[in-house]
Amino acid sequence: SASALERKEYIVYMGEHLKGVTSAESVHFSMMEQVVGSAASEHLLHSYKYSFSGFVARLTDEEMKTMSRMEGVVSVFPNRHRKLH
Amino acid sequence: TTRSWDFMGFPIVSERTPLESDIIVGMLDTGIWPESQSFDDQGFGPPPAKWKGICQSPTNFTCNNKIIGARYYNGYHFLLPGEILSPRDSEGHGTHTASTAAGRQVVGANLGGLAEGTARGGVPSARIAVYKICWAFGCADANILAAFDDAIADGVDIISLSVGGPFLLDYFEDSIAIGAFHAMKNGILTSNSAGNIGPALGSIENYSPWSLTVAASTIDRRFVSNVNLGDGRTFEGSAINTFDLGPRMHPMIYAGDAPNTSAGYNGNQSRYCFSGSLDEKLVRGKIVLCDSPRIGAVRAGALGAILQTSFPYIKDLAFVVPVPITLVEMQDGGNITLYIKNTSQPMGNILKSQEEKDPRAPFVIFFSSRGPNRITPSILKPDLTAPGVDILAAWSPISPPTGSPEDTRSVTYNIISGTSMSCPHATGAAAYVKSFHQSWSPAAIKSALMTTAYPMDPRVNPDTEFAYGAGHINPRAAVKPGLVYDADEGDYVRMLCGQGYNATTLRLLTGDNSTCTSSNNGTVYDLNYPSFALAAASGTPFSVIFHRTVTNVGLPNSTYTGSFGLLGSSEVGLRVTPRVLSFQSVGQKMSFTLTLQGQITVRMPTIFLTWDDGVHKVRSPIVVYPS
Repeated sequence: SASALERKEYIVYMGEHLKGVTSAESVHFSMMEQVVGSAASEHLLHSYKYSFSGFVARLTDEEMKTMSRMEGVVSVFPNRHRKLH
Repeated sequence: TTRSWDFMGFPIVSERTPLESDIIVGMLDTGIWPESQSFDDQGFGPPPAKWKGICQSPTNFTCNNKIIGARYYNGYHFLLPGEILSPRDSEGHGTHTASTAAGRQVVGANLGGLAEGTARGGVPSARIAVYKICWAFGCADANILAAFDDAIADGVDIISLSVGGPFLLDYFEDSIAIGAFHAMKNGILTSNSAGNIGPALGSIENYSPWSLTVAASTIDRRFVSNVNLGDGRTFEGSAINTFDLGPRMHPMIYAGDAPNTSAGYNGNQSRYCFSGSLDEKLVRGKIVLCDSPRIGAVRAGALGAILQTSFPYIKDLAFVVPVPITLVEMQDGGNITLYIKNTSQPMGNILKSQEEKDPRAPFVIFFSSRGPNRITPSILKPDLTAPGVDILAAWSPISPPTGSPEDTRSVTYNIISGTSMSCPHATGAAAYVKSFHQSWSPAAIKSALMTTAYPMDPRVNPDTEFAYGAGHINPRAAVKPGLVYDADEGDYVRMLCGQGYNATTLRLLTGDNSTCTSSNNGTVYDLNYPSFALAAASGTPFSVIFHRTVTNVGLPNSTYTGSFGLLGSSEVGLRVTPRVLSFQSVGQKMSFTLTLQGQITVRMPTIFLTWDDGVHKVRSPIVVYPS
């Protein structure tokens, strides 16, 4: 269905820094390539690389499920909006 | 803050360390108004050497030696009118929280003459690093995580985050808990607001064990805007009303007598003061009495409005109003209605607000989110409470103080309420403790704040610890707690094992070979937390042992005796073993167990475990409640 193909913003959280990896961004890009294919750079929005590992990506429902099963992924969750208290 | 710090016994002249100016407070919020007097850098030296951040200043925004860093995170969202693509705060909230945590002293701060005094943060000499994560659409998780990622790397000492959402999320699907976890790993305590959806139980929005969760309570200052009637009577109204209508009386009209009939309204509709329901000719220049808290009368040209409300907490907090408005209780509103109905030329006035002393203070405000913690019921949340009601602090002059389009005022200080306001008080207190003890872990700082908190009165706080946690912050005492319940990343990992996380996930979180074994599984009770909570099956006997370790940070040779303070009678048996802890050195650790045995069908009355060496009282609440 159309909604299943619709891309939404997700956070792919991968925990602590990847040990022995020089570029977290390249790891994140490689994961996106595996799941999204040639559109990886278009849909990889931001990499967390200084204090922990993870990235923000636009994914379909199916891609989100695939991503959440990948090695090294702690969780994949939607980019929700919080409110000021 | 012109009253809040004094109210908690933390006067302007408190002991300070020169190292306070090395403390960097990271504010994740709506940005900052850098020209505010609260952030003047006169007298400040260059940023501390440990600072690695930047000042992202696209246009018209510059940092100084007080605001040493600033970044903004907009993701991929369009700006709404009035928003500024820079760390500059067009909302006011971030300026307010930053000045509460670490603003410098500003004499004579006030809002229209109200709450006048010296505004100040908890650590006036500390530096501020700004991470603008919130925009008109809200605060996206992606922005929150990006800010944590940068702030940790930049070298901040404390993180303050006054946002949340009504989502019940696993810790590692929650951006705030994830960010705070990595902050903790890097020695940074995150102070979080509890949430504003109380008083329902279980409404806490930030509940991770490694962060400090702060409830909101009142101070002993309340604002009243009274109503005077032509017959000499006065009724108490609730509002932060800066408008002075002068000494003379003004004509009054009941909204039900001024329907906009040309638009099809009758008196039964206009009495509620919906916009457009009132006849402008009849209300213009008059004080209108409305049967509901709506501002349609002012939009129709009224001089002012008296709004009746059945809201039960009207005397607990007041809101800044954009025009001369005050809220009155229904009974008083009924009397004012009778006066208007039975008087040929009813006259009255709405007085500019006055400050009154509130002898009930402090109590936790109704909106402050309550425990228990629904993700980990055996970790008590909130952790403590701090002032969050009618707090005056710095503001962005381009943002109306009420946010209302009717409000044309530009102010540099504003009075607002929320757990957003209590959180930076705790942040400031945590930074104050850190300035004296720069090597202390986030858990040790949190422990110091919790075990030295002032006891709250359960008679005015029926939700007791679920409302206020360990009690009300007491910054001066927190610097000298005597003992601390310390914890490191490994302790939280062991707790997470007990929570059911598998080794694969934990290894990713920690980046090492952490694993769950039979010896560290099922140990939520044993997280070295400064409070004790047990969710017990109703009517089922239980026997639970909590293991704790305390570190001596007081006198080298000190002997602490454990005792229980009980308010009311308890069906639960309590035992602490050993009852005496004798320390020979600072930094020495000693362990004890707390055993709870019994059976409950209702929540156990408040009990404290207190370790006392004659100088320090190290107090922890014990909460047993039906799961």
